[in-house]
Amino acid sequence: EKLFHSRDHSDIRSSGLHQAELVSDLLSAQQYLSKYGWTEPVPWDPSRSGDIEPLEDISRFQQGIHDSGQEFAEPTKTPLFIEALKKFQKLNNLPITGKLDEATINAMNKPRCGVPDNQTTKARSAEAQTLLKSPGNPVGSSENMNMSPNPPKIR
Amino acid sequence: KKRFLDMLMYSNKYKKEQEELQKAGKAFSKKLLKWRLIGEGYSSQLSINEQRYVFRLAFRMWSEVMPLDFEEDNTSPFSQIDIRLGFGTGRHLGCTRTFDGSGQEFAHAWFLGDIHFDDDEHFTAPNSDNGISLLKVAVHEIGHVLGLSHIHRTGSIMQPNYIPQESGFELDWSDRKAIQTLYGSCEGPFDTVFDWVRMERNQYGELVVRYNSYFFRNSWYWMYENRNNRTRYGDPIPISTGWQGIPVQNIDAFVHVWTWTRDSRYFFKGALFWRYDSENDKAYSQDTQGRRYPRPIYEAFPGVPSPIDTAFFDRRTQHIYFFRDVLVYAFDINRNQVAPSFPKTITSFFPAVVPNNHPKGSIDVAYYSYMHSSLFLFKGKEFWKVVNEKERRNNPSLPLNGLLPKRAISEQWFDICNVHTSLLKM
Repeated sequence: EKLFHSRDHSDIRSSGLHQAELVSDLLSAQQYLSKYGWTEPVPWDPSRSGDIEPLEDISRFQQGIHDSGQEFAEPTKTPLFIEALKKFQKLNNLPITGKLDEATINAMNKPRCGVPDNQTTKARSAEAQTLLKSPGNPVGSSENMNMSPNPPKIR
Repeated sequence: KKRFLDMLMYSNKYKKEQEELQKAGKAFSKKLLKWRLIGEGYSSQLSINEQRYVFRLAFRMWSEVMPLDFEEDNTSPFSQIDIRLGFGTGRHLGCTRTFDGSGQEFAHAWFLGDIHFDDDEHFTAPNSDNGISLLKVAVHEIGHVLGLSHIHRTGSIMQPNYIPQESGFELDWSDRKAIQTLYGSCEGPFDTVFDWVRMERNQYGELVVRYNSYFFRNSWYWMYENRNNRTRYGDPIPISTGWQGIPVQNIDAFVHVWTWTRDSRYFFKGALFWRYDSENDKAYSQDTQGRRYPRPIYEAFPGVPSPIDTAFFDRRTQHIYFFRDVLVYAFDINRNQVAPSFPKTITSFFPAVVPNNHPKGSIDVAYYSYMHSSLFLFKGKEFWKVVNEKERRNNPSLPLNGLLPKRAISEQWFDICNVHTSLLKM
């Protein structure tokens, strides 16, 4: 069982055996960006049968072969990677350096939802695609509505 | 195990339904969605009741802002369950996306489908401090299942990263509009709507008047916060919870007779009426002459038929206006009788400013709003605003008590949404 001492289990500590692999270097950062759709939208099939295509094939990405066919000295520092990194930094209100700095690594290691940030579902029309791409603009809601001014009171 | 997976993944009914929705590509088309915390997917960290309570609250929070109801269903066949929730670790519940252990990914959801939570994460129930709030994650993932993607906007529940929250979180205006883009806004007739006026002393000891707006429907009600453009968080709640001694459902009207000498509040239902004690917040059991409440309407308001559709008190004329079918009756509270030349047709007493743009009769609600300093007549999903004095001064051509063209109630009073009766009492 998970270790705890207090009656309400509030001090429960995970065993530490199953720890998520944290982003720490260029390779793990590029896997993160690919996994959550920052390099290109990840197909997120709605049907439960889960016949989802395997996540974007990283090997093409790793070989540093960009569409233009140029090869790069370090496999992960492709324009695709830098562009994805900048997009990630922009939407997470980080300094847009295009470099894997500490702030970016911390942001990547925050607890998050497993659904990709940029995804396509077969059912989603292209229109939904462009909506997803425009930063900060949720599907259909208009920004000019004033935010409800008051902070939420406890329910 | 194989049979279970087949049942879970490939039942024909489910696939047909999903293809239909996929064609639409947007959202569920049903108005009542069934959900279940699957038996193989209980968390090892919270009691089952705690888990179910959190999910009930999470579904209620969405239902409070959109025209969909959610009901927990632990008995129907699996294929009829719309949203299935479960906890797992690593490779789990036949899912193709493996969890990564404690840290980083804490849950995922399938559009129009299932929600899985990583049980290696330290999920906590509401009001406990450290750990990841299961409620907040559940509301986020339900948002995905309903069709929302990640939204990179401060304050949105659909931000991909988990943001710890000191006190309770709520769905803000933009998240509400985002989901209503997919499902439409909440609409429907009301039984009665009124502003409840209170006398209070401010910090300087001065007597001040405050009011709160209430919307009643069936056996529940909302308080509407005008300055926030939304209902109170956590509404609707049962009438029986907030209002003692009055009928617990289908109130016909509320009237506040408020003059220099009188301050009486009445609830009407059917042939009867109740007087409400504002000081002690409950209905009076009897009047000053010892007559027991509820009393027959005809007894205290001679000449007024019952049941009525609705009613309101006009402080300028000191008349209570009772509506029934296509007629309106003006009751003079000082002479205790229906005023001469009444009843009149509603179309004549409240003439349409734009020809034929008029509710004609069977008015649901006559609501005088202090916020808008205007009387509104509600019928079904729409309202007609009665021309007020200020508007007539600016435009003398407007008729007395003229009705301006109708508008949708949901365009002026936002997000007044039902919740499933099983979620009414949390």
